[in-house]
Order: sequence, then C-alpha cells, then structure tokens
Amino acid sequence: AGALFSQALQGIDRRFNELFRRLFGGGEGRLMLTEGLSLWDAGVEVMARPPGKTPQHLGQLSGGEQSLTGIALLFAAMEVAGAPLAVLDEVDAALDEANLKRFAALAEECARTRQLIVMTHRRYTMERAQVLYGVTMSEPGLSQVVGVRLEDWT
Amino acid sequence: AGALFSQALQGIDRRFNELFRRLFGGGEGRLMLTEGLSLWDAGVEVMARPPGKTPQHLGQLSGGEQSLTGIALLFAAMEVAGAPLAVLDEVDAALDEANLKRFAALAEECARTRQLIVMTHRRYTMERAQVLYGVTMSEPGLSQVVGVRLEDWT
Amino acid sequence: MFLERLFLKNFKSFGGSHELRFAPGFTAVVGPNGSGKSNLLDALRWVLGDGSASRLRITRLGDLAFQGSASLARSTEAEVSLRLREISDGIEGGRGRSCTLGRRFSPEDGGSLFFLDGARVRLQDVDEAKRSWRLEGDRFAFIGQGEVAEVVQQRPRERRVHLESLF
Amino acid sequence: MFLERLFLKNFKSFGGSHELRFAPGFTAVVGPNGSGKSNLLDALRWVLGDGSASRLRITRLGDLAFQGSASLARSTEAEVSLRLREISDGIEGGRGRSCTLGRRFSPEDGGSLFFLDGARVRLQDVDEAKRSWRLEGDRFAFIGQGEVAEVVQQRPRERRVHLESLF
Ligand SMILES: Nc1ncnc2c1ncn2[C@@H]1O[C@H](COP(=O)(O)OP(=O)(O)OP(=O)(O)O)[C@@H](O)[C@H]1O
Ligand SMILES: Nc1ncnc2c1ncn2[C@@H]1O[C@H](COP(=O)(O)OP(=O)(O)OP(=O)(O)O)[C@@H](O)[C@H]1O
Ligand SMILES: [Mg+2]
Ligand SMILES: [Mg+2]
Repeated sequence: AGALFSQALQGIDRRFNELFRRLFGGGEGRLMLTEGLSLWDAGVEVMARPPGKTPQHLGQLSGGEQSLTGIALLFAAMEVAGAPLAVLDEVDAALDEANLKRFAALAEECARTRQLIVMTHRRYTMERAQVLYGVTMSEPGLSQVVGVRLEDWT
Repeated sequence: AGALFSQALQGIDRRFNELFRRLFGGGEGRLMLTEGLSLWDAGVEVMARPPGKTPQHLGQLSGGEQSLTGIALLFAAMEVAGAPLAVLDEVDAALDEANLKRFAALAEECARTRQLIVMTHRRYTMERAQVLYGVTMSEPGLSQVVGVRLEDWT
Repeated sequence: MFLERLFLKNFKSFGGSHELRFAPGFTAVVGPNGSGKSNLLDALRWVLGDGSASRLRITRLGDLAFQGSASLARSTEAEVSLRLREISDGIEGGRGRSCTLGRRFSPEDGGSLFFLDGARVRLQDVDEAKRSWRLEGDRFAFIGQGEVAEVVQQRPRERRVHLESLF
Repeated sequence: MFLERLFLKNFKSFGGSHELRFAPGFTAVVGPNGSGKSNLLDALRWVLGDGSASRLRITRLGDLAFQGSASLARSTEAEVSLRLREISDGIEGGRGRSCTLGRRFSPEDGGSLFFLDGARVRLQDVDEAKRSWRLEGDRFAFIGQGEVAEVVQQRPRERRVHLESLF
C-alpha cells in the first residue's frame, strides 16, 4: 500500500501541476511525500505558487486561491485513482469570475470521464450541466425537486 | 462585568430577533444565557428558527442560513455594544440573491450609525457603498488600490 | 459506473417521496439557501454507509427523519435508495447491470437497516457491493460545503490519509 | 469615531506606499482573488495591536514584509499607519480631533515598534489610546474570511467570551 501510494503520488503530482497551471493561468503546484520515521508518519506536502508570485506557506494564499488549489488537487487525485464519481457542494463559492469560468470549463471536461454532481449558486457552473435540478421549498420546511430551464436562474 | 453582560444580553437578544426576522423574512432568533457552576461556565446559547421551519440544532441550518444568522447576531451585538466600526470580509459569500439583497440593505442602514468596511465579490453589496475601492495586482505579486466606477464591476 | 437514480422518502427536508435521475456526466443542483441541496449530499453519504453525525450534520439519528411542515406531518422514519448503473459497452445497445442500495431508519429498528436489490443485508455486504462497483472506502470524492480549502489547510499526515482513501 | 486613512508600506502584497481613505459610513473593497483585499484587513488588525499568527495568516513576522515582484524588490520591513478621526459635532464646521496609530516591523528591531502621532510608544500606550477612542479590546468587530458562521458554530462558553469582548 505504501509503494502503491508513492507511485500514485508521482502521478497525482504531475496532474496537480497541470491542473494548477490551467486553473491559475500559470504558476506551479507540486506534491511531495515527506518521509517519516515510519510509514504512519509519512505525509503529503503541497507547494502552490500562483503565477508571478513567490512560493509561500499555503496559509498565506487568499481564500479563492486556496479553493482553486484544493480543486486542482482533488481533481488530480480523482483522475489518478480512477474514482468514478465526485459530488462537490459549492466548491466555487469563493471564486471570482475569471477563476470561476476556468473551473466551470474544467468541470465540464472532467465530467466526460467521470460523473460529477455539483451543488452551486454560480451561473457559469450551472450553464455547463447536462442535467439541471432545481431544489426549492414547496412550502417552508418541505423540499421539492424540479427540472429547471436555465433562463429561470439567470 | 457579569451583571453588565447579562443586562446587555437581553438587549442583544431583542435586537437579534428583530434583525433575524428582517433578514429571513420571518421566523425567530433568540439568545439565552446558560447558567454555569460559576461565572466562567456561563455560556450564550442561540436558537435560530427560519420562517415556517421547526426549531433545530444550529448545525442543521444550511450554509447560507448559518451566514445570515451569524450576521444578525454580530450586527445586533455591535449595536448594543456601541461598537464604532466593523470590518466584514466576504460575509455574503454563501448568500443567495434574495438573502443578499436583504443583507445589503441592512448593511447600508447599519452604516448610517457606524463605520462599515466590507470586502465583497457581490454586486448588490458593492452597489450600496459610498466609497468603493478596487484592489488589483499592478503586476503579479504587487497589489494596488484604485478608485472604482461601479460599471466596471458589473 | 454512475449513479442513475436517487430516491428519498422523508429524509431531512424531503418530506414525502422524491426522485432524481442524474446525468452520467455533469449534473448541477441549484436553489435558494436552505432549500435542500446539501441535504441531497447527506442522503448520498448516508445510503452509501456513512454514519458520521458531524458529516451528516445531525446530533441524533432521529434528525434524519422529516420534521414536518404546514401540510405534511412529521415522520419518524427515513429512507434513501440509490441505483448504480454500469456504463454499458454499447455492443448490444442495452444498459449495463445495475444494483440498488437502500437504507432505512426507523426508531423501532434501533438503528438503520441496509438493503441490496430489495433484500435486507448487513453493512459488510454494502461494503462488499461498493468494492465490486469500485466505490469502496472513499473512492468517490465527496466535498462538503466549505470543505474545498480543507485539503490545503490539512497537516501533511492528514492529507496523506485523505488522498490514500481514494485508492 | 471612524477610520479616516490607512497607509501601508511594504505590508504583505502592498509593495511600496499605498493609501486608502474610508467613508465614515459604508466602504466596499472589491477585486479579483488574491489581489489583496484580505491583506487590508490583516493590516488593520496588525496596526491595532493584533499579533496572532493565525489571525494574520502568517508563520513568522517576516511574512508581513513585501516579498517582491518583477519590478519591485522585496523588502525586509513593513509599516502600517491608521488615522482615527472623531466625528465632529459640526458646530464650528471643523473636523474632530484625530490620532494616528503606527506600527513598523524591521528585523533589526527584533519585533515591531508602535507609534502614536509619530512618537514611539509601548503596546500599553496603544491599548490606552484605543480605550480613549472606544476601540479597546475587540470593540470593533473584525469578521475574517470564512468566519461569519463561526459565531453560530461556537460552543456557548466561547460565544459568551466572544460577545463580551465587544463590551
Ligand atoms: N429532519 C429534517 N426535517 C426537516 N427539515 C430539515 C431536517 N433536517 C434539516 N432540515 C432543514 O433542511 C434545510 C435545508 O438544508 P440544506 O443544508 O440542504 O440547504 P441548502 O440548499 O444546501 O442551502 P445553502 O445554499 O444555504 O447551502 C435547512 O433549513 C434545515 O433546517
Ligand atoms: N509578504 C507578502 N508579500 C507578497 N505577497 C504576499 C505576502 N503575503 C501574502 N501575499 C499574497 O497576497 C495575496 C493576496 O491575498 P489576499 O488574501 O489579500 O487576497 P484577496 O483579495 O482577499 O482574495 P480572495 O478574493 O481570494 O479572498 C496572496 O496571493 C498572497 O500570496
Ligand atoms: Mg448547502
Ligand atoms: Mg480574501
């Protein structure tokens, strides 16, 4: 399991960098396996450098930059793991318009190889969906699901 | 200090309920001082019931409902405390359009008695501002502040 | 494989019976604050075997049952079922095999019951079925509301465990 | 009272000198992800005496100094100053009294230095000035990014302490 994972990690690292550069329009994202005293101590470190910025401690990234980095890492890991499905609840909440458009395009492409179910308030994201469900309250406290025409939500 | 605070808490409770009902369009929000073994154990419990819904454990509220409840509580406490200033960093991120409009109207009204500095991506919020600053990167890694005309951001 | 159909009955705010059919590709779920979008994610987690109170945003199992509204009485029971479908190779034009996972909570049962294609099974059987459908452990990535930055904020050891769960 | 003017020099991403004048009422700060909006909140916290690494989103004090860009060299020092203004009663049409708080970090100083109207002071003097301007403790409400739901998620005891800090 340890060897499998460090092999997989190299693949995730490569894919993470590709997706990071795609979502940020440049820069660099890397994963590193940090050896511990034992297999249990091993950890995965992340280096995320937006384009033109100096490499920094992840906590210094802005809220939107952290979201985008998280998305790149999760999509990369899913691809390498061959996960058949992802359910993403409002992962685009902190993204500005430019980043949101890039995320929506990536999600659409990702959904050609795996199933994606995405809860969102953002128009660019919902426009990419093949199936759009609207959830509303038919009366307070009682949810209902309806098919939605995109024009109602823009 | 203990007596001062439990007196103030009754005021915050009243104002919290008013602001909760205003932001949610109904329902009820209450604060309760829970007695502890000592003054140090005392705590403040929150009851938040959106209109038409049964009272529930706060963790069951949706993301947007939790944001709105937090905003009502913080504004109420600031008013009763007479705090001169509030800086709010993207508190409106999780709000849908209807809740966002009510928040923006409340923020504008609140800013008549105290100073409000609000970081936001949302158009309805920025439209209420008297002064609008745009922060951008003049080059990667280097921030700059510019005055903004609202048309550039919509 | 993909999730083909999700059925909910009295699960959280979904009083009564409800059905969703997902796209094999990209499905978006939209709606106002508090309408029930995240509750759908909770339903998926729960039917796939998750019992964590914090991930399900409850304090007791009874919180999963519809608490009632003006015109619909509260329920003491909750039920979710999920049909999984194999993506067909299309040679004969038919659909691939399918399997339906179900979970039901009722106070009399003292906990929740699991079902596989209608037959009562144990949690181990659900895990076995998930393995055969490549859904074992957390191979499916469920990112809850507000959690997307978590993988960036985690400690290296936690992140390793999280990523490994996908394999 | 209100914050009239914020001056930053080499503070985080604000390389070089920058100035903002806030409305006595409602000021909105907008801009793309990573442009520096939250850094302005960090500057306000820091100049008002906050030293918490987690609230300032740093690991060491040196992280506060501008790390450089293509055309502007990195800096080892950082400086923020904040002018507070009393809301005038308007009788004589003049502005109320003002006071300028400053804070400067430089590696040689081994920490940060505080200034009040240009004169070097200790942290206690800053606290005293804040008291006289009704800004003592956390009487101003600073809600950081992602923190608005915190007051709802806190335990009752933590919430009491948080609310009390406003008084
Ligand atoms: N057992 C239950 N019975 C009835 N209503 C419930 C039950 N459990 C939770 N709810 C309610 O379901 C509502 C919807 O919650 P949910 O988190 O799904 O909203 P959401 O659509 O994700 O909203 P947001 O956009 O704010 O994230 C909440 O108001 C909550 O009080
Ligand atoms: N000392 C420093 N020198 C240069 N850049 C820095 C420094 N400290 C932080 N930064 C950078 O400042 C940038 C802006 O951060 P900030 O959190 O203010 O963005 P923001 O405008 O709030 O974005 P968002 O909308 O995503 O919340 C980050 O990319 C961060 O890497
Ligand atoms: Mg939600
Ligand atoms: Mg920010």
